[in-house]
Amino acid sequence: VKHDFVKDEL
Amino acid sequence: MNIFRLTADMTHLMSVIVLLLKIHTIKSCAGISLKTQELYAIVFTCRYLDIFTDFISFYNTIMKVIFLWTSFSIVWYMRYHKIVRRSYDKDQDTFRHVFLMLPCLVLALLINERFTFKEVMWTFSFYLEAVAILPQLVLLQRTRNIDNLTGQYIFLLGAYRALYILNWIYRYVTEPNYVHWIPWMSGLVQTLLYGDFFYYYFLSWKNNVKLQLPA
Repeated sequence: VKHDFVKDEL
Repeated sequence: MNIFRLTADMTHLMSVIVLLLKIHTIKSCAGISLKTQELYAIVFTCRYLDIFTDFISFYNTIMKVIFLWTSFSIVWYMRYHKIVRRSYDKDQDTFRHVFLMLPCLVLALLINERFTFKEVMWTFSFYLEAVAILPQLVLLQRTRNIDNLTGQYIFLLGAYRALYILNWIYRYVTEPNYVHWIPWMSGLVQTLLYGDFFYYYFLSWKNNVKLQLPA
């Protein structure tokens, strides 16, 4: 599954 | 934001503060690898390319600015500050950037989530961060006397990534569709690299003796 991931980590 | 993630970020912040404290108050960067610091500056530059394009939260933006600003200032102090730079062990800090950067770049070009410039740079930053500590660990092994601040700095840096692993587990369990292999795998490798250091750090702490790594 391809997720459009929110890059909320640092 | 969960407690592991917040603690991880705060630990990361503390590691930077400890290092800046050493630089500002003792005016010394003895035992600190400039190579590692330069790699971190590259890591954060490549990872935070989205700072102007994707707004996530005030916290997120502020932290990005802090990590970018501090990583570049540390490099500046070590290279150019007229007192601090004298304490830099140039002859001991011989690791070549290119040997770490090139394989990471190739790997990022091959294994990424999407083949776009920003995405490859983001992926590259994780691969590079995983190994960026290596010049520091090599320098540490060569330096017989590890002062307290240097030891604490590296301990906090390692603890930060270990806490991120707990954060990932927590998020995987609590958030649907939270799967992120690239940070997971590189984060795991990074944490494992600290294993040896952690072992001797705890040993010195337990026995209340000065930290020394075996030759």
